[in-house]
Amino acid sequence: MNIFRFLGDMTHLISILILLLKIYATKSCSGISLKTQELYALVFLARYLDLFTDFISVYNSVMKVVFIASSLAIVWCMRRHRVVRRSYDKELDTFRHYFLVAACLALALLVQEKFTFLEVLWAFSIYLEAVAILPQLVLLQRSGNVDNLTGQYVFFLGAYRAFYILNWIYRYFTETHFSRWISCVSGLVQTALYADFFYYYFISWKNNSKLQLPA
Amino acid sequence: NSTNDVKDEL
Repeated sequence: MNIFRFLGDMTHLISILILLLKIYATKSCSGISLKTQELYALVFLARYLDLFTDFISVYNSVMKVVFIASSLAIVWCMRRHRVVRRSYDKELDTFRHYFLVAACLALALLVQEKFTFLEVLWAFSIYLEAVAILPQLVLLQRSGNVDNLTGQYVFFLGAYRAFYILNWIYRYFTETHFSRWISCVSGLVQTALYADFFYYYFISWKNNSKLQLPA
Repeated sequence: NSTNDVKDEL
């Protein structure tokens, strides 16, 4: 564990807490893409299958449970909660995310570290996480104005993988045989997808204005 | 086995 990875995990946790706060405090999920939340639930379920087979540390196991439980709770809330689900922008959240799942599964079958069930699913989860934010970014552009909590949620979600890139650079230079090129390439793509959001987020922060994404 | 085999990252 190094500081970059720890900061990345904390930033990721903060993004989830902000989303839970928004949904709980405002009893609304307007501006949030259910499809992105479903993709994240799939990412965590596919990646943390080793939760019961490989014990790495208490921290690692606890965080995996928190990520799986929170992502499923958010999906349940947006689908079933009688008050929250009424505020879901169903007509705006139309990204065909099934194509993302199919493409990532196909890529994972072609490119993975070892052709085993767990490794293919792990690579699938890494590829899917890189593109999971797309429905959310499309929804933000369509819904025009972005409320503060939603903007902060997306910002921290983008920042977490940027910390992980620093972690991979650090591990590359400090550990002899560290080679996580699948994670690194996907992590770079993932963070790059946030580039324009970060730009508009910075502009809105500098001008102290409302976050506006160009349609 | 080497660290990079074990998926020690979240």
